[in-house]
Amino acid sequence: SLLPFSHYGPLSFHNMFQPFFEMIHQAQQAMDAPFHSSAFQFPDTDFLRGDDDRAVCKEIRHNSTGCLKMKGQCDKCQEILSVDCSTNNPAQAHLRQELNDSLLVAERLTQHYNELLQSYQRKMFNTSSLLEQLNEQFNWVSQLANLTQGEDQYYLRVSTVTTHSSDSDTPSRVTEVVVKLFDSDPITVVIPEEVSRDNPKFMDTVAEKALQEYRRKTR
Amino acid sequence: EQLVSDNELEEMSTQGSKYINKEIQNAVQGVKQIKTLIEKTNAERKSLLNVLEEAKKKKEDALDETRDSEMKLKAYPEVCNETMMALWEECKPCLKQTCMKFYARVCRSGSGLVGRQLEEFLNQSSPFYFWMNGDRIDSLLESDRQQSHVLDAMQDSFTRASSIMDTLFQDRFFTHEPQDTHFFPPLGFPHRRSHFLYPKSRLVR
Repeated sequence: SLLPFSHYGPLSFHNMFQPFFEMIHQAQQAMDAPFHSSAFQFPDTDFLRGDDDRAVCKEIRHNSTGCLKMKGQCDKCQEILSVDCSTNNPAQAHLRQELNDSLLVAERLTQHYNELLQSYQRKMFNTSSLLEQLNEQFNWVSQLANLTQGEDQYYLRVSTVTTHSSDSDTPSRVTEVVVKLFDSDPITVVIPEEVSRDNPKFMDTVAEKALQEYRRKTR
Repeated sequence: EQLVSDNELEEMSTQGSKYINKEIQNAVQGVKQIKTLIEKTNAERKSLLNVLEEAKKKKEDALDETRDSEMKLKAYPEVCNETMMALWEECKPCLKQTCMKFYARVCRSGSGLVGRQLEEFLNQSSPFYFWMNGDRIDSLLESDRQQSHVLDAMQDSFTRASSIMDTLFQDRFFTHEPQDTHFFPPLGFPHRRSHFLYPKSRLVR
C-alpha cells in the first residue's frame, strides 16, 4: 500500500518530483526543437510526380529549374526529348537509355526514403506526446504527494453528510457529502438517490466525484 | 438533516481514503506504463533507423549510378546538334510563356524578376541538359541534400532527448516498487552515457 507516502520521505518525495518535471520538459523541448526551425523541411519529392505546385513555385523562384518540369506542355521541348541520335551514334543512345533507367530507380528510391523519413518523424511526435502524458500523470502524482505531507492520516475526510430533496416538486432525495481531500478546500459532492448510503459503492462514488472535482480545479 | 455519527464519519473517511489510495497507486502505475510505451516507441524508432540507413544506401547507390551514366553521356560529343538547337529555339519561348503563366496564376508573387531569371537560365542552358533530363537529376540531388539535413536534425534532437530520458528513467522511482521501504534520496544520478534510448553502436552520421 502507498499509505502513507512516508516511504518516499516527506521532503524528498516532493524534491524528487520537481526535477522530473524539468527533465521531462527538457526532453520535450529537445524532441520538438527541429520542427520549429525554419531550416527543417522535408524535401518536396512530390515534384517527382509533378503533383506539388508549392514545390514548383519554390524551385522557379530558387533557380528556374522548376520551369523545366513544364516541358510536357511544349511540343518542341517534347521533340527534343524524343530526338534519336542512335543512327549517328548507337553507343550514345544506349548510354542515354541507361541513364534514364537509373534515373527512374533513383527517383523511386528517393520517394521511398522520404516516406520512411516521415514515419520516423511520426515516431518522434509519438515520443513527444508520451512525454506530455508523462508530465500530466506526474503532475497528478506529484500534487497528491505534495498534499500528503499534512498531519491528517486520512487522504479523504468526510465532514458532513446531509440529505434533502433535489428540488421542491420532486420527492427524490439526494445525499450531499462535504469532504476534504488531503488539505484541499471542502468539496461538496451530491450523490443521487439511486446510490443509497448503505450501498457498498457509496463512498467509492463520493471519493471518485471528489477526486474528479479536485483534478478539475487543479488542472 | 445530519445523518451520521462521528464514528460513521470516521468509517466513511477510511473507506474514501482507501479509494483515493488506489487512485494514487493507479497514477503511479500510469507513470510506469507511459515509460514502457516510450521504451516501446523507441525500440520501433531504432529498427526504423536501421531501415532508413539501408534505404539511404540503396538510394545513394542509384544516385551514383545515375551520375556515372550522366558523366559518360556528357563525355560524348554532342550529336544531332543542328536538330537539337533548332528545336531548342522553339522550345524556349513556349517554356517561358507556359512557366510565366503558371507562376502568375499559382505562385501569386511578382513574376518580373522570375521572368528575367528564367530568360537568363534558358539562354545559358543547352538542349543537351534537357535531353539528358538534367533537371530531374538536379532535383534528386537537391532532395538528397535536404533528406540528409532532415535526418541529421531529427537524430540530434533524439540524442539530446534520450540522454535526458535515460537519466530520468534510471531514477529509483521507476526501478523500485513504491512499497519499497528504502528511503528515496532526492535526485542525484551518477551521470551516465545515454544508452537508454540509444544503442552503444551509435550510427556514424
